Amino acid sequence: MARLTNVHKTYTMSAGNVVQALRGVTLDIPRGAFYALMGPSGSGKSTLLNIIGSLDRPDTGTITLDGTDITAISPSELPDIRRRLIGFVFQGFNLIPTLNALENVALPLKYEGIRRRKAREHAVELLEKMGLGGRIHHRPNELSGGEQQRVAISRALIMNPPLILADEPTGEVDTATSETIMSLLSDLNEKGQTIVVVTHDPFTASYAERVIRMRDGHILSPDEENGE
Amino acid sequence: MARLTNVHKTYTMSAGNVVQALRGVTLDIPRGAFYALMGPSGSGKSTLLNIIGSLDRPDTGTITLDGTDITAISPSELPDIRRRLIGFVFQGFNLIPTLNALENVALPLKYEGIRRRKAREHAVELLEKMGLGGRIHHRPNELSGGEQQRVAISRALIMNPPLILADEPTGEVDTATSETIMSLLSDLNEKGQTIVVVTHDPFTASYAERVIRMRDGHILSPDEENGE
Ligand SMILES: Nc1ncnc2c1ncn2[C@@H]1O[C@H](COP(=O)(O)OP(=O)(O)OP(=O)(O)O)[C@@H](O)[C@H]1O
Ligand SMILES: Nc1ncnc2c1ncn2[C@@H]1O[C@H](COP(=O)(O)OP(=O)(O)OP(=O)(O)O)[C@@H](O)[C@H]1O
Ligand SMILES: [Mg+2]
Ligand SMILES: [Mg+2]
Repeated sequence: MARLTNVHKTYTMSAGNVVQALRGVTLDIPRGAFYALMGPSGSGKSTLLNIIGSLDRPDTGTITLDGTDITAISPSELPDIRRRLIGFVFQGFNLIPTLNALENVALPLKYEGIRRRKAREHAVELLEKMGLGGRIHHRPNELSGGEQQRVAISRALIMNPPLILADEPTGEVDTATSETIMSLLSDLNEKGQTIVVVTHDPFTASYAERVIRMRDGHILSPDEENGE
Repeated sequence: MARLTNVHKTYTMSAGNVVQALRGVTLDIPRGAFYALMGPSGSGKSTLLNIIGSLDRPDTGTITLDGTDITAISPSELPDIRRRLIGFVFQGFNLIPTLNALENVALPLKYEGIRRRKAREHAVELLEKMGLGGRIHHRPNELSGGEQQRVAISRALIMNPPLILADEPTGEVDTATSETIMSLLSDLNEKGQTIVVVTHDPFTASYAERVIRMRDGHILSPDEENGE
């Protein structure tokens, strides 16, 4: 589904100092995989997820999504690939402040020209699964942190994307709500969707079939993980 | 330090439906206490913290801060009380996007007219304690989620406020970084600062002397917590 080969990403600050966020990442995410990505704050997880999701470009290295080398094609082709393939849950949610929960979740469907009533039903159903049935008309600033998080998750899932990239989807919620979110993701994975979840929470990571650990822009080999 | 008596807070939506966020909260936070506040997403924790911090007003009930009934005084007096007494870590961080980490943290000091060099030294020291020594010139959008969180925490602590109100201060960070944050708060508590931390994370809550649990806008009695 996604394959990264020797991906490097460096940020250069205006003062000239340099942050090497990814230092040669090679990773294969097979179709139907359910991976958790863990590591210290600042180790490069969000950067890696953004690059897998084509929201950011590596400096060197290649990324293949669903067979297409997205580092080789024109950037103008990326939005269509992204829309077709990927549902992204952002660490900061990125909800549209002027739209309510229902409108935020239905937005990708509207873009696809799906009939308004059908889009609305699908969005309501998903929000209810997330326990937000009573909050669908609330705008983001009328929602709690964990409620905003669940709206962001719902928006990412509404198109049943083949690849789900979730950056800390349970960071603002209690264990019971985490369970609701992660079992929904497990169900989708059983139906064939590929899932990568960045998380700091071992309980959340336990739903994945495999945990990938990062440190300082590197993915750790199993030996490195065990402190060798 | 802070005392709430029968505090109610209701949000009324434009469509007329009503959300009872706090349904009669009575709570005493003694000087020098270190409390954790836990409960399901949407149960009213942030609303309660905002009201304790005078950032929001209850509909009914009283709040006393350091001996002053803040529900009885003119709202124009609140900013001074708040600045003198409270350091607030927001669930959404609320960093100023155009300022870098150092400037964000030094901002409360500048407001107090503290000499610029002294303010800068104090801010750098705190950021280094938070593991952000190499990131002080980064703006928020040049920081990871957990780095932004630590900048928000540093800004709240920079004035050594008597009362620290922290809304999910470890939601975006790994366990080791949580430990750094929570042991810093423990040190401050040992020196006499009063601390209330809202959290979903039992590890974070374990640093507190007492856990207060909420559900549906209520604080649970110990019996209710035990499911009686
Ligand atoms: N635009 C940028 N300019 C400079 N440095 C950046 C920029 N964006 C991120 N960084 C740095 O790159 C490093 C990796 O960032 P990233 O957001 O990938 O970390 P992360 O593993 O997701 O951390 P967290 O767990 O805190 O969310 C961080 O140290 C961060 O300061
Ligand atoms: N401005 C508002 N208008 C209407 N309802 C609101 C508003 N702000 C909050 N609410 C509702 O009040 C309830 C309590 O919100 P609050 O932010 O205090 O919850 P919380 O316990 O902090 O949740 P979380 O753990 O998800 O952060 C939520 O159900 C939320 O939808
Ligand atoms: Mg991140
Ligand atoms: Mg909250």
